[in-house]
Amino acid sequence: DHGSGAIVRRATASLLGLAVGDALGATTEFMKPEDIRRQYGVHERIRGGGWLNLPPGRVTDDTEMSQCVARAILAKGGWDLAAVAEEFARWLRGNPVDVGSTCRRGIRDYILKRQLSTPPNEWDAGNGAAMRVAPVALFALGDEELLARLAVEQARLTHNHPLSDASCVTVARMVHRGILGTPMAGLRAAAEELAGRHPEFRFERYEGNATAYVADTLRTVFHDFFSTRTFEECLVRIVNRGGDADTAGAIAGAVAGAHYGLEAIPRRWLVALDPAVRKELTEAAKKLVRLSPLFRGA
Amino acid sequence: MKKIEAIIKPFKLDEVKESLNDIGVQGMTVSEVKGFGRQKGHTELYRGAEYVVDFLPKIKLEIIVPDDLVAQVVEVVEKSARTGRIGDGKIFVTNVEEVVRIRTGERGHDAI
Amino acid sequence: MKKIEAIIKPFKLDEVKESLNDIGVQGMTVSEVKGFGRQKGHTELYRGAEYVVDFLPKIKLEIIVPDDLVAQVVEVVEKSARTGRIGDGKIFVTNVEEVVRIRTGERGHDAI
Amino acid sequence: MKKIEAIIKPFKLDEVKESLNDIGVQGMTVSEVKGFGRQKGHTELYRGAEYVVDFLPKIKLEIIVPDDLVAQVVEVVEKSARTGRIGDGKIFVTNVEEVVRIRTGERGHDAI
Ligand SMILES: Nc1ncnc2c1ncn2[C@@H]1O[C@H](COP(=O)(O)OP(=O)(O)O)[C@@H](O)[C@H]1O
Ligand SMILES: Nc1ncnc2c1ncn2[C@@H]1O[C@H](COP(=O)(O)OP(=O)(O)O)[C@@H](O)[C@H]1O
Ligand SMILES: Nc1ncnc2c1ncn2[C@@H]1O[C@H](COP(=O)(O)OP(=O)(O)O)[C@@H](O)[C@H]1O
Ligand SMILES: [Mg+2]
Ligand SMILES: [Mg+2]
Repeated sequence: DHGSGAIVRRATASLLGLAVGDALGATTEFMKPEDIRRQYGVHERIRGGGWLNLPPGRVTDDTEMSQCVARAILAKGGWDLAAVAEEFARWLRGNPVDVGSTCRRGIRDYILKRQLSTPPNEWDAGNGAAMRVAPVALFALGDEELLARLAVEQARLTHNHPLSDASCVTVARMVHRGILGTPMAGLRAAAEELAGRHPEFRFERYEGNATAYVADTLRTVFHDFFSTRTFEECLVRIVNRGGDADTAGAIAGAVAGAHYGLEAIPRRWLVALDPAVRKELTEAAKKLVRLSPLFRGA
Repeated sequence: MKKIEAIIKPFKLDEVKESLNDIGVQGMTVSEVKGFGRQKGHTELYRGAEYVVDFLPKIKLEIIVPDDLVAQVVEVVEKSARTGRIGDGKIFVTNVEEVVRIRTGERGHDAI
Repeated sequence: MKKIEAIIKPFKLDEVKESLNDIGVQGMTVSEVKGFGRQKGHTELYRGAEYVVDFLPKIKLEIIVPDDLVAQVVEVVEKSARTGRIGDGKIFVTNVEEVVRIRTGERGHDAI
Repeated sequence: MKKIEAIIKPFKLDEVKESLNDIGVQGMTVSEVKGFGRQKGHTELYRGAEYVVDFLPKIKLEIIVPDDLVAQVVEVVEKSARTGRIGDGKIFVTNVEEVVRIRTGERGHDAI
């Protein structure tokens, strides 16, 4: 179904899927699979807890930074990198529940030096930029070139590394194609194109590394997304791997949400989500899509 | 990289932490110290006799920052720690040759 | 000579001391400090309400070593202090211009 | 400017402070630390069993001084802190790049 209504629903599913994956994975972040098994059996319920001691349904920096990107676009009615940086700064000052060290450095350098692009750094291959890229895909609907440009621009606020850049573009592309109703093969093509250029991302055989290194995160996401058949199956598998579970969950949720659509997100997870977050993301999805080239007939 | 060490009045800690938070600086190490200087200690009653306790409790902050942020961080600490009365404290800047984040092994700027 | 300062998790002190002992480093000065960073503080119950205490107790080690031992000592502290979880701590290396052993007046390397 | 850090036996604090006072040095920051070195710790009785507590309480002094006072201040601390027995402690001199008096914003020598 490619009607505009269906597109808005899949765009909404992408952002809500991100939040659900974040909240679900936050419980098992930094845990090992055997410890998750011992403590929860199979973790498949939004229960909060985790190292951040969260109330159930609470999201973390993965969703909150995505919200920042969305807010900036909507506030300006278009793309304004400084506005995105400003939203990140406002968020950081508000004592968020967690902030990655690379993200914190980049935002601090924006606050103190008005820096909008961090210098290249071999240690910047973390997943902090890819985890927040989904709103870009909604705003750039219909224009994969614009999508690729903005995906990297927002990344460079905090991360400057070829693998982070490529990951942002690929995740955004997969979300984009999912929302447009492209069959799974189209999403797989994007993942394989990335793995072709960068063997670090090969995902056929999964070796169980769920770290914050962006290649590990995306290999986990790709492997679990392409080897499962439903949104729920994909997310449950991914968050039970532990490691950087909230971020892997958030990225998988964004992609799987875009592909499987709203109806595929288990209702019990949606209602467990922080209501304010659920409301804002639902609104934002609608508005972002309306600003996109596809909807503006550009 | 530099180490910014600040000796401040204890009640100023929260204000200094918040001002640093506003500029995105969160990491620091804090210790309780005793200060001797122009500010006079207080008198204490002990077993019926009055004693001049000549030191004053202070808080010491240690914050490692990249060179290009030193001036701004010093200024933020200075402003937020100041009351204008004797004993406000001091800030020292020393050079740090290497920093390591123990968890990840990251070195240099990536460690702060 | 260099000063190696390490902020570590308190329960790691014995392990770090032993690992340093194993490479012949025995002298050090230790203090109890409070750490602020990404690691979350604990919750405390006070008058029925829950409070997040936002600092964490840490141990600070200060070890003066000759230049040629720095890399090795840093590595030993790093490995023995690591748990891999947030809050493991930091190591700072600063230059020391002079050291004196008070008992004997010895200076420089003879003082450590 | 230099920072003179001295690890001394706690009972020596007053004597060191007075000797420094005598040469006009009054400002300093003091903290309680634990020392590990050649001097052996003491034995403690706990639940009927004897434990060797392998550290010893020490006092750490931190005194920022202008370069031209370093030698003299080091000597004064050395002499007044010495007992001649193991564990007297150590003095470290490190360079300080900037000092700020928080109350007034004075920098450099005017800040000490
Ligand atoms: N030379 C110094 N070296 C190290 N610490 C000092 C020195 N002078 C002052 N301090 C620290 O700064 C604090 C404030 O100093 P004080 O002389 O009381 O007031 P002010 O800085 O307002 O003139 C002292 O309590 C002490 O902790
Ligand atoms: N910039 C800094 N300056 C001084 N001490 C710091 C700084 N950042 C962190 N620390 C110290 O290191 C400890 C651990 O830092 P934290 O951010 O919690 O975890 P991690 O180092 O594992 O990322 C803190 O509790 C604090 O004592
Ligand atoms: N390498 C070192 N780095 C930092 N502090 C040290 C070092 N060696 C000794 N100390 C400090 O000096 C104190 C006295 O050292 P110790 O070896 O016991 O006696 P002495 O200095 O008389 O030989 C120790 O308790 C410790 O606080
Ligand atoms: Mg997170
Ligand atoms: Mg994460």
